[in-house]
Amino acid sequence: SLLRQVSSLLRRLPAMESEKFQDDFLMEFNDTLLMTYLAM
Amino acid sequence: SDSIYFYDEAAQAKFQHDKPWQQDPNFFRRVKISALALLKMVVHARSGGTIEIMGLMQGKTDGDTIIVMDAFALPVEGTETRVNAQADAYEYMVDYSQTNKRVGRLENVVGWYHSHPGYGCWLSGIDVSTQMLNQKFQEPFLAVVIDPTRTVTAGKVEIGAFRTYPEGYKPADEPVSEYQTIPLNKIEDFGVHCKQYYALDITYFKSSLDSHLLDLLWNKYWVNTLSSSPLLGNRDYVAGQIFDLADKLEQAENQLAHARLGSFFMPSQRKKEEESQLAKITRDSSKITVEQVHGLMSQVIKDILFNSVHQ
Amino acid sequence: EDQLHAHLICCLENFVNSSPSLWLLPLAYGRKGSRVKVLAFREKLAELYESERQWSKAAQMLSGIDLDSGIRIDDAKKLAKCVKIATLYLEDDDSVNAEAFVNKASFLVGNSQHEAISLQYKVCYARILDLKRKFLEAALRYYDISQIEKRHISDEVVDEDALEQTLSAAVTCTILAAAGPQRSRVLATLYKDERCTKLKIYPILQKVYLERILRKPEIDAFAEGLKPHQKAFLPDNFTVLDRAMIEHNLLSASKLYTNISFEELGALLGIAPQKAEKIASRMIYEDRMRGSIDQVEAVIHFEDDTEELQQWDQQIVGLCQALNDILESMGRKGI
Repeated sequence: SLLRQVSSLLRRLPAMESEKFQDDFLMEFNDTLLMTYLAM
Repeated sequence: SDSIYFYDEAAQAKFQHDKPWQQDPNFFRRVKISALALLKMVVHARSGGTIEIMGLMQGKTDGDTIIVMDAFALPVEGTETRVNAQADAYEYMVDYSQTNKRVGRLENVVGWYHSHPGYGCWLSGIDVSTQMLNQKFQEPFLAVVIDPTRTVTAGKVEIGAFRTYPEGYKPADEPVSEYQTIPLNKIEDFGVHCKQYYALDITYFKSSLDSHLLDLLWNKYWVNTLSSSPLLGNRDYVAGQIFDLADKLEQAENQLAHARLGSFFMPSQRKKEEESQLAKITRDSSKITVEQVHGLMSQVIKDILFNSVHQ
Repeated sequence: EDQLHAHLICCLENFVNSSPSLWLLPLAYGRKGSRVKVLAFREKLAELYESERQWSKAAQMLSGIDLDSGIRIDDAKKLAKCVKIATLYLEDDDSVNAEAFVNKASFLVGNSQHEAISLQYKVCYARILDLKRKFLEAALRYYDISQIEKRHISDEVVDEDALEQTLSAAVTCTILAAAGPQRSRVLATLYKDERCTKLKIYPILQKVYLERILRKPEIDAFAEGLKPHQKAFLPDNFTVLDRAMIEHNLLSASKLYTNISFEELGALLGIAPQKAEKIASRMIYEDRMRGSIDQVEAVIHFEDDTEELQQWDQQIVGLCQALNDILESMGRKGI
């Protein structure tokens, strides 16, 4: 049962893999870097 | 270790009788808050969102320390800038205190707490007058302020404990308080009253049962740490902070421009003032940015941890 | 009145002849009865019908009392009569007649000081909503009644079993209600009420609240505890229960899958693919589920208005919990 649990855990990776997620993630990434730049 | 939870009624009565605080306006210097009271106050403050909330604290005193054992919310309607305990809150306070005595909870009310969502822990004009009134008739009495919004951003509880000086009292030395960003629209309220009160040192304590329960919740803690996004949760607050920063920059710039037109040789005092104002703005700016970069770092780490593994 | 009078006397004599034990019935009523006597007759006859468990007849007998004009009856008595008649009709699940008297009572209950009657009025009202399949409203009223704190109302004792049955009725009606945000809120309230953990129906409440798919055996077990009207057939030849369960499972599937073909969705729900498409389109139209249907491909795409980044955090919570569970079970096994 342990091995089954481990295998189902691994099967859940990667946690998120959608195009929309990538867009949102990079958008947030750039916003924060822009803010850092402005602060500088 | 749980002896702090024992209530010595005789000692408290003697302390009430001696009234040592009357000889020294700075008599109380420390506050000890129980884990239970802290949790209840923070949860209550966060439940209010951007609306201020208010509640009372029960506890006792030990020398120059006020010990807060428990806290309870008051049924008052807060707004963005005002929390006034309505008449029904007074009735509620009396009922609550009497009911407590009946069930063997002997601690008295030792203070009140309220929240400043997003604008830091200090006492406004209304807070100072409320606290002065309480210190006149309900000593020993403490004022605690919690900022639930900054708590989320900073990842630790933003909390301050204060006591006011008697009317007209001039404190010998400038009370040293940790630097914090005060929004432009509140700076005046802050500046006018900041010398009428002083901050106490806050420490926390928990019972053996609290320790056991918090250990049981340990996995909730690390799961929450890994699955939270400070960047997501506090967007409005950060946007408000940057907006406030822009306002302050503009104000500083106007003053600089104004000064340049006025006279060629800026008096050194004036120059120092400008610098300290700009220095504060720079400090605020780097504080906001550091918090954002921390948030971004956690996102990148989470991305590497949870999204880079492929079947 | 005289004809009615004669009719009543005749009914009484029939009763007396048919059930000799009723000789006890005091035949003090002579032919010279008055309005008040008619009232007394009716009440007496209604009592007898009630003792014979002929609920509707007892209700009809009482409903013949002219409450509005003539005899001077104060509001409290009128209210008591209306509630009594509605209660009797409801014993035969006759919501139409019962509703007429509950509506009459609703004008009087506001000023009533008699808590027991007010409580009975609330019970009648909830049962009528239940019979009319307004399950969510019925559930809220049942739940409200089940939260009574007093155990003595007027000179009557509030029965714990009755309260438990009312709470159970609230859970049943919520489960039968149309799936959607409102039902989810009531489910959350019930799920967090620790009294529900003691109910026989709790396992299914838990699965419904946690939006898990319900299997046929669980649905059949739940069906055993339903009342006839809750198993009645709807115009589309599905029962109330079928519809509630299919919609619930569809909503659960929308939390599990990003998209699914109607072929597989039909198999999952145990219905024809066309039927699944029809129900899904209605739920999307009524804004009880978010998604879009590609009829060419015969696929439904579920939408979740949670932001991607927040969904990511939710996935991470699930991953961490699963990891924590593995570590704990390894600890328990001494590995």
